[in-house]
Amino acid sequence: GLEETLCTVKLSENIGLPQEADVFNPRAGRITTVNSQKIPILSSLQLSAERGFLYSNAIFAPHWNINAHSALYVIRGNARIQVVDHKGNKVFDDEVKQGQLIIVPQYFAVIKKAGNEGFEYVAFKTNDNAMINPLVGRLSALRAIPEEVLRSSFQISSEEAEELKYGRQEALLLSEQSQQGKREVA
Amino acid sequence: GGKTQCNIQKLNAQEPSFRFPSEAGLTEFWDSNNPEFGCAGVEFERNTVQPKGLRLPHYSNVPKFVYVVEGTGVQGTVIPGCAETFESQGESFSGGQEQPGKGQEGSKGGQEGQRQRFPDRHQKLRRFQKGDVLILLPGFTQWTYNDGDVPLVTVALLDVANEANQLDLQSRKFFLAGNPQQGGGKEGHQGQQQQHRNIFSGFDDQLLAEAFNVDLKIIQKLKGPKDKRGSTVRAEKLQLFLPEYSEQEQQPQQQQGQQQQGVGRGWRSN
Repeated sequence: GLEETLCTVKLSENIGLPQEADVFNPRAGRITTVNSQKIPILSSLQLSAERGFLYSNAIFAPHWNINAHSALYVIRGNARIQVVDHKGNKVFDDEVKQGQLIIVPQYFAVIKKAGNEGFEYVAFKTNDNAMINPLVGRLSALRAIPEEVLRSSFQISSEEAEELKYGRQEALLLSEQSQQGKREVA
Repeated sequence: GGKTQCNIQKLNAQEPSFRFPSEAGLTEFWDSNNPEFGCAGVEFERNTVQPKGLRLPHYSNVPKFVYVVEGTGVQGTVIPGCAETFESQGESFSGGQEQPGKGQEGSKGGQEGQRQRFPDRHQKLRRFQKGDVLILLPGFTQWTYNDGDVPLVTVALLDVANEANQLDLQSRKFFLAGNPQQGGGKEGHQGQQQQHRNIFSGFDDQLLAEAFNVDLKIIQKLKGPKDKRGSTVRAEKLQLFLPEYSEQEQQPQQQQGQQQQGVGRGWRSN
């Protein structure tokens, strides 16, 4: 019965096609992921991958990997990447180019800004359901924290706390120039 | 088993080895270089938060299992992707009329108390008290506020050998605010107790301002380079939106009366 079970196991998936994108912002780019939800055998390997296309000067919101290390390989274009450790030290701040690889350890905060030519990459992650936690935007950790807590934590006014929470309505991929209101209707 | 060393000849009862006082609290660590900690793959810490103290938002690389020894408080845990299901009434503190719906630009000028504000939205808050255990998941942002009258004392086991931690066998805290002094466990043993900065500090101002879509002056405050308050700060006027604080629930008779008026107007039909 192996030919009906193991032999038919799904072992491939195209994550380069635009129509397969899981995250899409026409002003900033798209991301496609492959994880154990799409290819079940990845659960036994504890691996997943992410294919990213950042348009010119777009920003991937600062975030950290919750449950995985990430090995990011640059397919095309370039980007400025900064990585910060738990002491607030910048452990990487450089431009990465086609053919280069950077390892981003689990929990380290990272921000990516595409260059003028855009930025394409594939990131391999050491968890079959890798998750990130963004610091900016609609899905950010700051937006989930009460304004009062932000105000006391950063010693800022209520208005400034509101700006921090709602200054960006986009989720993960941030466009270069945002003319949107501080709290536009979704 | 392969990660830890358990060649122990003698066990010792131990007290905290490292103390880090902050503006409104104290964090104490046991020395995790002692062999029994290495064998168990754990670290241990004790936190004290004074009344009106706020432990700043942070996340850790290891799961924490917390027991509340004394006091009460409010726990905020940010679960990525979850909705902001708690919301304020917007105008509840100014005495004005509530603004229906979001997206309306409020008037920001004028005197305090007359300012129109949007409702604030955030994720669920959890109240805890003496005797409770709390599970703090690695990588999830958390903060704690002591809104009681007595110091909040908690002890916590940090499971550094947990498979969720793919870094080395050492706990790390990544603060989103302030400049907390850290250095428990192996760091402390090596005499590396130092002023850490929050994770925003490592990013460029301009890049952050662009990402947040805010002015540079707010980014400077976000980094807080001169913030010396430590990991637990005083937050006297923190007003959190919890169901127990709801005015409507404090005035059930009034609410009931309003409902009866509604029925009288024929609002029972759909």
